[in-house]
Amino acid sequence: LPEGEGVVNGIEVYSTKISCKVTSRFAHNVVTTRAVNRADAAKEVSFDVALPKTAFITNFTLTIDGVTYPGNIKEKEVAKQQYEKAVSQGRTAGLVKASGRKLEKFTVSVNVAAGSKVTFELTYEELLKRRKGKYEMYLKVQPKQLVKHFEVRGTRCPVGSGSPAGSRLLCGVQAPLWDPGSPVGSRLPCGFRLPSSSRPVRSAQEAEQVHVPPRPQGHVSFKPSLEHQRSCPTCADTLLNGDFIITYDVNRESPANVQVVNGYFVHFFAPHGLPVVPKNVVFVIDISGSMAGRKIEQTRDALLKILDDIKEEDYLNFILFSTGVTTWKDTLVQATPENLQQAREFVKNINDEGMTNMNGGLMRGIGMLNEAWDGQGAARRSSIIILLTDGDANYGESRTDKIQENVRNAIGGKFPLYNLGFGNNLNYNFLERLALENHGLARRIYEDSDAHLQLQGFYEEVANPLLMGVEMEYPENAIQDLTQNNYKNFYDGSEIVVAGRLLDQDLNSFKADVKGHGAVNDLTFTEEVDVKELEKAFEEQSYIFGNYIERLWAYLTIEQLLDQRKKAQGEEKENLTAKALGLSLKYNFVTPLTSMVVTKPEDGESQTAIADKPGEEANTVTPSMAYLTNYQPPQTPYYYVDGD
Amino acid sequence: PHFIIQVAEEDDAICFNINEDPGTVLRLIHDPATGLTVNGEIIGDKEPSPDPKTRRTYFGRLGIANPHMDLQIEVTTETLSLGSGATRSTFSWLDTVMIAQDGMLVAIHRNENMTVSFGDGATFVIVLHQVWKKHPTHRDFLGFYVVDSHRMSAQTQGLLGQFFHPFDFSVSDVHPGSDPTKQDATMVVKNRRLTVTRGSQKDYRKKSHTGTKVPCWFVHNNGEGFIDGVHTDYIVPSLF
Repeated sequence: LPEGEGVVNGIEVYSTKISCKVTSRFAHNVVTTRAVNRADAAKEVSFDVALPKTAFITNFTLTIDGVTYPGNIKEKEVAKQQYEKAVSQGRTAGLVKASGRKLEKFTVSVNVAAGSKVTFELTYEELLKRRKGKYEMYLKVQPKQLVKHFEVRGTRCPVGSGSPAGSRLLCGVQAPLWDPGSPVGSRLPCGFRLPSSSRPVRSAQEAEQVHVPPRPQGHVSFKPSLEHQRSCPTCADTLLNGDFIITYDVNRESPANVQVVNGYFVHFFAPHGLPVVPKNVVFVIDISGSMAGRKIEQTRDALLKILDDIKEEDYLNFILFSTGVTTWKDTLVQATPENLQQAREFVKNINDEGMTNMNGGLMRGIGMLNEAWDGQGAARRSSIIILLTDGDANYGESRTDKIQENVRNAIGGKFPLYNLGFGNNLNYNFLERLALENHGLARRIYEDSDAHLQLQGFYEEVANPLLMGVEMEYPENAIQDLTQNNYKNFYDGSEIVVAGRLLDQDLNSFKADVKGHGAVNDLTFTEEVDVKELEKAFEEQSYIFGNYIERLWAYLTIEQLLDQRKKAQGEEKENLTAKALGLSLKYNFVTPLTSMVVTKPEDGESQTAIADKPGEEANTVTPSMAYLTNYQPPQTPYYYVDGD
Repeated sequence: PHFIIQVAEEDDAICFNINEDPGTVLRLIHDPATGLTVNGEIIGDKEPSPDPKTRRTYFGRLGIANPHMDLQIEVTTETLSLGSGATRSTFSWLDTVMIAQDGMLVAIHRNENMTVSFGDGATFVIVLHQVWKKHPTHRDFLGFYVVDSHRMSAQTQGLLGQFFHPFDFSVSDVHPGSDPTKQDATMVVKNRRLTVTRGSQKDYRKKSHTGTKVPCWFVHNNGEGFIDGVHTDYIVPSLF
């Protein structure tokens, strides 16, 4: 850089590299930033990374003047004591806190002596989940100043299962490139979204590169030059502020794929070509006063769009709850064109009123599905109940544990309950617990201009069940530590992932069966797994990262233990917590139960940095804003990271 | 495609070829009592021989229809699809899957074969013959085997179906044929005298790659005299 250029407040960030490597849906990301203090005095350098909420940090290191200080995973309480000690000594701290819909923000500040260099390296891992036929790897890129060497590099490493080209990158980067002439932006195979307030990148082709070679490994890179980063030809500030999104799907030759390495296996299952199972769907909608205005409008918009997508063989009904409970029809009705037209009229007239009788609404909806369930006999239909609420129950039964009990008893494990929490003024943990307990899931709907699209998007995810009662079966005497292996429904565009451990490392082969009920028939998919052949194939690809299946198994197990923990109580909860904690510590995952601590002895005194992972409850509390407000440049380097 | 008719009573087999243009659909089985029908569409090599006599043809697409069950099964060298009313399930030859539906059982064995059983009285096996994808001439094709037909009615017709009922044949006057490595003979079947040649064909049900040799008496000229009518009587307009 010319003298002074790219140096802000004495700090030059001369390199930021984000390396994303995806192996069989398991993403391994390393963010490395190198900076130097060009000033005459000690200066603070901040390192901010937004990482997906579903990711677990697995390492964080600081390198100052060539000396690396590694991160150590610790139980949260232990780490907290170190953190509190540091705070009590008046030192500043960084935060890991929820940031937007998909991300958590990891922040750390470090004081760097004059002329010293610092390197931050953060590693996180994530199991990418398939939704609507694609996996998405999402990065938020927002450097605070010009960076001489800035690069985001994505690599998709295929894995062999007897077929070396079994997986391939189907899409490169998909993000609209900002175009002053178009508010939507033009789409390029590889792009970078820039805020509309910025001027456009002068040459998109220079700014992005997509390399998807014919060989199995695929690369995508984004490497803007300084010219591309500048907000104007003579400006020293950066315009880089966007989303880097890699979407892809795998080339799926058969519905199942089993991979085995070092005694651990993972079984991916996503059949296609099957007809959609007709469904009974009940929408239980909160129309209490708090839904007034935009929320009720967006709900109406979403429901109208959903009605356009409902298939004629489906049955549906709407249950509205406020102080009372009203229904569109007394029973489920078929989605004939006439009924759908009536439904549209009904939806258009939904208005807010009264309080929140969630229990009443749910009981009515569940009762209706139960009636249909009992009446349909052997008919092949999938039943789904979708609850949308923006607040806590405050009329009728408002005790959450009682609502849980009522719902659990009423559903009796027959069908899944999906809970959509609209906005922030609700007990999301309760909704999540309620859904998980009934084989469903909870999703937060963010109050924003696209809330109707979020609602509609969720419906699309569950609108096309292809199989019901899916069970993944393995020989009992050969497999142990299996992750969840039965699912109420398999939805088109999603994927079931089951991982486990081989009991006998010398096992030559085993059989993996997947059983499910389709729209017209019962299916059993069988995968003959030749362990030795797979091990050999993977040996040849050990350059990827050898133990990823073991880590994937650990990730999935911890994730499911944490979910089970949400709905458990007493001793069961303690056992689940202990198991999840043990695995988090063993595999170096920063989960809601652990923290990562970086300690550097400094003049006989330990200096501490902590990386934490907030849970969903973090959204309901105000994150600490105290850091850096009382900043006094210390005499010695210091660095802290904290979770909120 | 070549046809093999095993005659258990005689512990012998009779075989014949049907030579027709690619695209032709032949009726293999039709049971008017149940409506169960099996048709096959002929494909040729990638680079067909200019000489019709040496042209090789196979079955590339097979259709099984059971109107009583409102069922259609279409099998190609790429996909296998089951249609039931308006719904259709599609599978690939890379799947190993068992499908149970209203008394019918379909089992697909990855890259090998597919078994279709209607109750306990009719079982068919479709074998996938794979060749090297970049082979300049040959292409993948299908084989069709009837494993069990005892529940099919006496009125069953078709190039295969007409032989589901017991029939007699006798072979005499075995003598060297025009090809000195093979023997010709006189066969009496269906009250007709035919000149047949001793040869062999392969059954690929058990050994899908190498097959098992089945010695048989070969009937010339598209099975003329052995099949009812002439082979063109079995040409139908479409797979279903």
